[in-house]
Formats: sequence, structure tokens, C-alpha cells
Amino acid sequence: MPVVAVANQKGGVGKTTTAINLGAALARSGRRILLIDGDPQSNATSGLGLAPGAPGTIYDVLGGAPAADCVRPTDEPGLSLLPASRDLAGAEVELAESPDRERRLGASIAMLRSGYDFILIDCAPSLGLLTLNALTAADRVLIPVQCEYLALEGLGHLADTIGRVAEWLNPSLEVGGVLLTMFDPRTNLSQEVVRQVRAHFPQTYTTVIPRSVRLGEAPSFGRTVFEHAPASPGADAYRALAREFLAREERA
Amino acid sequence: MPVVAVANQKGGVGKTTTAINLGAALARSGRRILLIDGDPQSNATSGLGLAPGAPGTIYDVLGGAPAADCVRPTDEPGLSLLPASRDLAGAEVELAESPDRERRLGASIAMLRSGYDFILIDCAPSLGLLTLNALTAADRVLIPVQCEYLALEGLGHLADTIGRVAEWLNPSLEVGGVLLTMFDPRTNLSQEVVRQVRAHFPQTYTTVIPRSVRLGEAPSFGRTVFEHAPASPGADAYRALAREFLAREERA
Ligand SMILES: Nc1ncnc2c1ncn2[C@@H]1O[C@H](COP(=O)(O)OP(=O)(O)OP(=O)(O)O)[C@@H](O)[C@H]1O
Ligand SMILES: Nc1ncnc2c1ncn2[C@@H]1O[C@H](COP(=O)(O)OP(=O)(O)OP(=O)(O)O)[C@@H](O)[C@H]1O
Ligand SMILES: [Mg+2]
Ligand SMILES: [Mg+2]
Repeated sequence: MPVVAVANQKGGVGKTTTAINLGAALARSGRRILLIDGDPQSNATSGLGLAPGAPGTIYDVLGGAPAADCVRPTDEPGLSLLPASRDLAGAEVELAESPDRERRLGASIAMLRSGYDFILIDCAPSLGLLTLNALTAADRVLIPVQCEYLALEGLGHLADTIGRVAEWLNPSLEVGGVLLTMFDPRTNLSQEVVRQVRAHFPQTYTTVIPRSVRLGEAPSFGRTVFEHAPASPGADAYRALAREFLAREERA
Repeated sequence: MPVVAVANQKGGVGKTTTAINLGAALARSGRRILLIDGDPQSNATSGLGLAPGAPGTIYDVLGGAPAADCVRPTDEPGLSLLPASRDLAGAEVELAESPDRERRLGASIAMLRSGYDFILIDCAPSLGLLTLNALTAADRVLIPVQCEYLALEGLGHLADTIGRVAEWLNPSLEVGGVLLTMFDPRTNLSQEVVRQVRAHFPQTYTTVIPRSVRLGEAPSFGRTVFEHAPASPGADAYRALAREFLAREERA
């Protein structure tokens, strides 16, 4: 029952798009999936067509509410969501003074783990306390990297943070995979980023997610790419990613 | 000497690209510009070809170092930078307990204001204490919105936060403009986002920044779009934005 944090402090690299569509692809292959929205922007929540303000959110769970009470079904059979809302932004400051401040999320979801084959956590674009909670609760980190920006510099910072969490808070944490997203074969930069990322990170998935208008549109309709445009290159890419993800898990 | 915060908690919408290239366009039209990198990712710093680890950064300034000592020249004549580095990520928690926690940046840069025609602050993708410091120090907010995602929901949250800052911390704060970025005329979603944003926000600039490979590449070379590809659609768009920005300032 591994917990996978989808994290990268760089904004707009495809964390939410990956969490939603990998989650849905795994659910469509028969796995029981829980997606946790760990970002006050609550894009995973709205991207699945749910309203953030529902009965219970991750903010309530961090405050002590039972996580099972806050989990909700989505339109994708087999994919459940622990939603987020704006008030999650307050959690960083509120948690800052408590002794278990990085461990809260892990402790709250411990009871849930046996009910799912995988739990994915969509992280906010920062390395603050919310993301530290996700990394402390996780077994693996999936790092989306967009192909438009030579963002290797930021990856070093993320790798350092993962190392520190593994050393002080969560010894079982490891980098599960690096995923190249928004790949545009027409540009030299995209090709260069792919080369550099593969050279620096051996855990880089073979699957590369292409830049695809359909994929970019889907969250505006509150639908996964499989509901919005099932035959599109984006849908094919996330199906291939799910297969590669499962093959790695079976080997792990 | 207005201070302009370039802010949107949604990641990857073009905040840094706008801060760098609007700053450079204004400098090339003869204005004296200071760009403050307010993001621990320090993309504005690396995007201008500077190394974040230099003598003084915004982290030192928030800790009491004189801001003037930390300002550095860039390759663009007339454009100076107050750089950031990773350790800025620690400022959020460190500032949380001090009584002037939102006002630190404004107080530190007060002495600098008379030396520049405009000060731009590139914000992190969050509404945490760093962005609150930028909003408290600013006279106007420039909000980039990408055309690929119907992110109006997030804009409401940002507008609420700006309202609260104006009410409690900085009465002169107002929304200076909303900038549509990464526009791709081939997609319906782009056209729809433009329509919706213009309808909701009368302050939306007429200038729209197109999605352009050259613009995406420039920061990887540590150069502005004017150095990297001066005749590209991206360079033209940011020149047009600078003209429109100045026209609004003259009317203000
Ligand atoms: N492969 C793709 N092709 C085209 N558009 C994409 C692709 N992946 C994501 N997008 C779009 O790019 C934008 C950023 O993606 P997304 O919101 O998933 O990134 P994120 O890393 O979660 O952002 P944040 O840092 O704000 O959490 C969204 O508008 C999304 O719809
Ligand atoms: N108009 C454009 N056309 C093509 N690519 C662009 C455009 N504007 C920005 N980009 C690219 O998109 C990515 C996101 O842009 P940028 O880093 O400026 O966004 P940001 O809002 O500052 O992100 P963050 O939330 O991480 O601070 C970068 O790789 C940048 O080079
Ligand atoms: Mg996201
Ligand atoms: Mg930025």
C-alpha cells in the first residue's frame, strides 16, 4: 500500500495533471486509489469536478478529524479523493509550533492505508510544511519536470530536501521516478532537457508526457483526460505511465 | 516610484517571465528598474544569469542587512536585481513569530524607493508570508493568468487576499492589471479564458502574451527575451506590455 507524493516546488510542471490522470489510469486498471489534495489551491479537487468546501477536507484531518470521514468518491470508479480547500493555507503557520508538525498527515492517514492499493498526494508548489508532511507520509516521490525549462537547478534543491526528510523523518522515503512532462518534439530545448534529466536521474520514466491541448483542457471541465479525450496523445501517455509505474512497483 | 508585486499563487503562469521581461522592457525605455526576487526557487535570479549564492540576498535583507548592499547590476542596463536564494524558504517560519512579520520587506526597501522609477517583486507560487510581505510593500499587483487553464477559481482567492491586505496592512494596494499569458490562438480554451478573464477583470491588459518557444527558452540561457530573440513574438508582446503599463501609470 505505498504512498506516493507527487512533488516539485517549481510551479506549473504538471503535478496535479499527473496526480489526477495517473490516479485515474491506475483506477481503470482495477486498483483502489486514494488521491489526497495537499495544495491550498485545491486544483486536484476542482480538476475532478468536486467543490472544495465539502463536509471534510485535509485541513480538518490535520486538525484531528478522522480521515475516513472526509474521503469522497469521484466520477472515476475506483478513485477516491481527500479534498482540499483554501483554509489549508493557514495550516502551515498553525502547524509550525506543534512538535509533530511534519508527521501530522502521516499519522492521520495511517488507518486508511490498508483500504487502498496506492495513495497519491498532490503537493503544493513549495517546500513548506505541507509538502514536508507529504514527504514524511510517503514511501516514494514522483517528480514531474516540464521540458520547457532547464529547471535542473531546482531539482537539486528538491533532492536535498528529500534526502533530509529521509535522514530525519522518514527513512523509507525514496525517489520513485522522475516524469518528463509537456514535451514538445519541435523544440531543441525540450530535447536538451530530456537528455539532461535522463543523465542526472536514472529513475526517469521511459514514458514522456507530450504537450497536449486536450490534457490542458480536461481540468477546466472537471474531468480526467480519459473522460474528456480518451483517444488523445495525453490519455495514451498516462496509460503508458500507469503500466510503467506498476511494473516498477511489482519489481520493488 | 510605485512598487508592483507580480503575483498569482497558481504555479507556472508566467510570473517570473513577466517580472524579468517587463522589467527589461521598462529599463530599455529609459526607466531605472529594481527587480526583487521574492521566491526561494530564485528563478528571477538564475533567469538573469546571476548565481543565487552571491554576497547578499533578500533573505539577508529580511534579517536586517541594508537592502542597498544586496542590490546587483544585471546584463540589462538600467535593470538591477535584489537576488534570492534557497534559504529564503526558511524565512516563512522564521518570520511567523515576529510582530511585524508582514511588514518586514516594505520597511527594508523604503530607503531604496527613491532610487528607482519602478520596483517589481517576483512572487512565489503561494499566498504565504513571503507573498504577503510583497503585497504589503506594494502599491499595485500585476496578476499573470495563463490561457491554458480556466483558473478563475484561484483568482477569486487571490482577489480576496489582496482585499484583506488592503484592509489590514496596506490601504494603498490595488490591482494594477491582469495579464493574459501563454495564449495559443489555435485552442478554444485559450479564447474562452480570454473572454472570461476580460469579463471578470476590467483591469485586464489589452496586450496578450503569446505562447512562444523563444520566451520559454530565454531563462535557460540566463538572458531576457530581448537578448535571446529580439524579433520574436514574445519580445514584441513584452514591449507592447511595457508601453501599456507606462500609459496606465501616467494616467494614475
Ligand atoms: N502535458 C500537458 N500538455 C498541455 N498542458 C498541460 C500538460 N500538463 C499540464 N498542463 C496544463 O498546464 C498547467 C499546469 O499544470 P498543473 O496545474 O498540472 O501543474 P502543477 O505543477 O500542478 O501546478 P502548481 O505548481 O500550481 O500546483 C495547467 O493548466 C494544465 O492544465
Ligand atoms: N509566453 C510563454 N510562452 C512559452 N513559454 C513560457 C511563456 N511564459 C513562460 N513560459 C515558460 O513557462 C514556464 C513557467 O513560466 P514562469 O517560470 O515564468 O512561471 P511562474 O509563474 O513564475 O512559475 P512559478 O509558479 O514556479 O514561480 C517556464 O518554463 C517559462 O520559461
Ligand atoms: Mg498543482
Ligand atoms: Mg516564478
